[in-house]
Amino acid sequence: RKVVIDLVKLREAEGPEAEMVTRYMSIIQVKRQDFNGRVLTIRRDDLQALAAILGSGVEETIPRLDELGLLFQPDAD
Amino acid sequence: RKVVIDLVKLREAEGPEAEMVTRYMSIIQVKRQDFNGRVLTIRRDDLQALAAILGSGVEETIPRLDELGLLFQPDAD
Ligand SMILES: Nc1nc2c(ncn2[C@@H]2O[C@@H]3COP(=O)(O)O[C@H]4[C@@H](O)[C@H](n5cnc6c(=O)[nH]c(N)nc65)O[C@@H]4COP(=O)(O)O[C@H]3[C@H]2O)c(=O)[nH]1
Ligand SMILES: Nc1nc2c(ncn2[C@@H]2O[C@@H]3COP(=O)(O)O[C@H]4[C@@H](O)[C@H](n5cnc6c(=O)[nH]c(N)nc65)O[C@@H]4COP(=O)(O)O[C@H]3[C@H]2O)c(=O)[nH]1
Ligand SMILES: Nc1nc2c(ncn2[C@@H]2O[C@@H]3COP(=O)(O)O[C@H]4[C@@H](O)[C@H](n5cnc6c(=O)[nH]c(N)nc65)O[C@@H]4COP(=O)(O)O[C@H]3[C@H]2O)c(=O)[nH]1
Ligand SMILES: Nc1nc2c(ncn2[C@@H]2O[C@@H]3COP(=O)(O)O[C@H]4[C@@H](O)[C@H](n5cnc6c(=O)[nH]c(N)nc65)O[C@@H]4COP(=O)(O)O[C@H]3[C@H]2O)c(=O)[nH]1
Repeated sequence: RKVVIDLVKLREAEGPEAEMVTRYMSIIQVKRQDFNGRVLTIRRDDLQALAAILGSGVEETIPRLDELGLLFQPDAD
Repeated sequence: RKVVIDLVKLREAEGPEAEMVTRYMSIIQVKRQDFNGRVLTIRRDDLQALAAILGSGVEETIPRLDELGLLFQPDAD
């Protein structure tokens, strides 16, 4: 399963964790010059960095992103 | 500088090195489901694997790909 972040939901999210995820995603968007603005798929390896940012274990990172409503749901619209 | 392979030129190229580069690119294309068919940009880290395939040092890989005519030239058409 790929880690696909919903950038629309990320912009609407509030709180310190959402802010940190926003900052991490911005760095990747700028490195790529990827301004599609809807979704951003990151590397499996990035879960390690996100876990450190969110203060969770690597295996809790995807559930935490899901709880925050930040994972892209392809069938949700 | 990104390593951008010209897939049109790769299809026209002949010889054992071109065949090995073709095989390596196919693996990446299938992993990504990326069938744009024109260009494929690979990771800097992949130069190590390509060097092993081409039997060159890592620093000679880009010049070798260039000699083989496989690097995408944005202003060439
Ligand atoms: N579809 C696809 N294409 C891939 C993949 N890996 C590399 N590429 C392609 O290869 C280019 C160079 O990758 P890089 O040398 O690792 O250099 C990358 C890398 O250092 C960093 N980067 C970009 N996206 C990510 C990401 O999601 N996570 C991390 N950790 N770094 C990233 O920014 C540099 C530039 O990125 P791009 O402009 O996107 O340029 C990327 C992209 O066109 C992949 O798994 N799937
Ligand atoms: N801009 C952007 N769009 C995203 C991202 N993640 C998902 N998508 C969207 O969802 C499809 C699947 O993306 P993928 O898993 O990265 O899989 C992609 C990717 O591996 C590769 N690809 C497509 N365009 C590029 C590109 O400009 N550069 C590189 N390096 N790879 C690309 O081809 C595959 C198929 O692409 P598509 O079906 O045309 O379209 C993409 C795109 O519409 C993202 O981080 N940024
Ligand atoms: N060595 C190498 N392996 C490659 C390359 N392209 C794809 N792969 C492998 O194939 C998996 C799926 O790639 P994707 O569909 O493009 O799906 C990718 C893509 O949508 C995005 N991504 C990762 N790195 C980059 C990057 O540097 N630039 C861009 N634009 N997107 C990236 O994150 C998704 C998941 O990445 P991973 O978990 O790393 O998982 C990647 C990686 O294991 C490549 O050029 N070189
Ligand atoms: N993971 C993911 N990332 C995406 C996707 N579409 C675009 N991107 C990201 O957004 C950047 C800009 O894409 P672009 O200008 O639409 O358009 C791209 C595209 O038209 C073309 N291109 C270059 N390399 C590739 C490649 O490996 N595959 C594909 N399909 N197109 C590529 O050149 C431009 C610059 O490409 P990049 O340097 O790779 O830089 C890409 C890549 O980092 C996607 O579907 N998935």
